[in-house]
Amino acid sequence: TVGAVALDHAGNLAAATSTGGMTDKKYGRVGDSPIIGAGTYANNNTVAVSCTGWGEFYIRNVVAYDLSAQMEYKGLGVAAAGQSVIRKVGTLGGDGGLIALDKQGHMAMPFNTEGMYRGAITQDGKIEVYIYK
Amino acid sequence: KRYAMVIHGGAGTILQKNMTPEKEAAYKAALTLALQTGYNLLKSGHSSLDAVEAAVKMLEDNPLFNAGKGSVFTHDGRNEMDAAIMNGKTLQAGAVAGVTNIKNPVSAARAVMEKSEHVLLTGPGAEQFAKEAGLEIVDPAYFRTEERWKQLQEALHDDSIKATQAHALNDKLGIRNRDYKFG
Repeated sequence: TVGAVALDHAGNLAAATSTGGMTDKKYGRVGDSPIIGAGTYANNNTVAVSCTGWGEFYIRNVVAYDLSAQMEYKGLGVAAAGQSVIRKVGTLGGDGGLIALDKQGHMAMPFNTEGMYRGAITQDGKIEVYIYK
Repeated sequence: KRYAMVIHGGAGTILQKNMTPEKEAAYKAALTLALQTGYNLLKSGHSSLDAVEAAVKMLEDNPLFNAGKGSVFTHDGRNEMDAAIMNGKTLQAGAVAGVTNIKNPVSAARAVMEKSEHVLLTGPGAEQFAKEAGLEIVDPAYFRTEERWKQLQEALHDDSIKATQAHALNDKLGIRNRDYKFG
């Protein structure tokens, strides 16, 4: 799975996710990536989110929307909301991660696996790329 | 710090001991290029939608990642891909699922968002819509990589071992789970 979230000069947020799914999957199984609110979500009032991991847990927990809702209704910051939803997934036995970018340009990249291919670029062009914990 | 863009290439059992320096460098170069591509669009006044679509397309085209070229295989040896995109300003969204011949599924998702009244299209219908929307259609063989094919063979081999064990166990217990689902 791959994904991106961005904030443009007009203050608009966007999110996109694309995936090949799970090896050896059967019966037309679909994960969270194409499910709006589960693996992909964007709302100018809060945050843009793209998820990766064990899709069934992200769908059941509506992870991408839940992160936005925790920011909107509980006033959490993007990092705290990101940790909260990844913890929920882990508690239920799922694993994976997500990337999130809020309307002020704060970002979070939480995950509960050994690693996640991830990167970010600041508004003045500085690039950070990571793989391991 | 204020960020303009964040990307990911998937999470999982990614251990440094299993990674060669060359492969690690290739992953980091791919992520860096995707970030720079999206950022350049933002700096030249393009929308965040354009930026995320461009970055994801680059990662779909790179066989290192499980999306587009380099996608994993289903049980019956096909590549079935999914994608979604969402506009934070209008809350419009587009998605495709279970597609096998669209070169860039994320662009198909954007076409669904901008050229249809729907949000999610699946399978042959989504492929028909993408073709009519003018997206690049490729032979499914385009998505294949030897590494993913080997991963499927290993999974099928594991399945057969587990199946035997499960059947033996279930036979002893007197129950047979016809299609032995494994988590």
